[in-house]
Amino acid sequence: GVNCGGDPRMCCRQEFFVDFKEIGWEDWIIQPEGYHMNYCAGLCPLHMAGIPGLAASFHTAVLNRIKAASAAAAVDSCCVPTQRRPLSLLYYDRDSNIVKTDIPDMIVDSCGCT
Amino acid sequence: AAKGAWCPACGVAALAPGTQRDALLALAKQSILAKLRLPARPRVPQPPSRGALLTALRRMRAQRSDTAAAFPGMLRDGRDPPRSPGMGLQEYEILSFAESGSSTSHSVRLHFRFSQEVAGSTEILQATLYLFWAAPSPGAQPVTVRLLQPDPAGPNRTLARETRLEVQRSGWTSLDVGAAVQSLFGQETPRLTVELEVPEDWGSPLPSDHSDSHWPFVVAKARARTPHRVHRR
Repeated sequence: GVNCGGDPRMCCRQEFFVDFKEIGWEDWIIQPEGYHMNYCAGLCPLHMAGIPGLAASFHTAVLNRIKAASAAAAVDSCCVPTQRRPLSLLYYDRDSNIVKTDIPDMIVDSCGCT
Repeated sequence: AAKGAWCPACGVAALAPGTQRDALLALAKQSILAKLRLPARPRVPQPPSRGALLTALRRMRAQRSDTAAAFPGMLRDGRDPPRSPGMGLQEYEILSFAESGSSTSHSVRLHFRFSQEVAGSTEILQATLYLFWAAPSPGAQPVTVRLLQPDPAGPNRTLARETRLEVQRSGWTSLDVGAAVQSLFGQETPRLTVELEVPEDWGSPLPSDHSDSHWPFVVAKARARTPHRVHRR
């Protein structure tokens, strides 16, 4: 995947770190100190759509077959997460119990065009 | 995304930088609270004492290494081996310290509260109660641990299970309370009540000071319930 530079044009991953102290949550979230809420941004022009390895999948292969048949049949392409991982949290719940949980698919590691 | 299609980050890109940051921070809060099933962030917590927390973490680690020795298939730090893909159900580990309730000279009631958000959507995998006995003198002495459950007919509590132990010397005991905690997880206010009774000459079964590192606690492991399978017609 590609990380966005200063001015994202093409599909890329925009890094965005939420510091729990900045939003006043450091008193009830024990660990970690923040959340990498990265997101996907940028365009997916036709020549980038479905390049295997960006969002290699069966879906992409089918799209390539359609495009090969007739460019007019090609559909829009989206810049979406292609790899995500869990966010592990250690926090106090409403009864001041200490809870540890891994929230699946919360952190985007890479983006690609469908 | 295609024009008009909704996606959380697309709209953000069009905002002015300052507004964009605020929108993203709001999105982060909303996303975390939604995944923790919390309507709002919890109020400022009353953390346990440092001594009690360190003791509980040590006992949890000791318990894991015992289990790991018993089940070599588990990973070094006591986690279950990775399950088959698609089994990524969210799991919770909960550490709950006792609140002391009514007491007599040689018995006391303890309460352990579990949040509705977790209790309402998970199933208990295991739950263990840890108790420290401060025996005043060596030699076998009888103590009783009663698990009480709400009485559906009224405000009182009924006996769910009674365990008698012979305590030889001061030390920790752990009891499996998985079934009792699971039975709570369907209730409005999931609260486990435990009654401890010791010989008259022991005095109170609880440490005198709440910040004592021998304060009773429960460690529970829960997993999000599998979503109901959609029956194919």
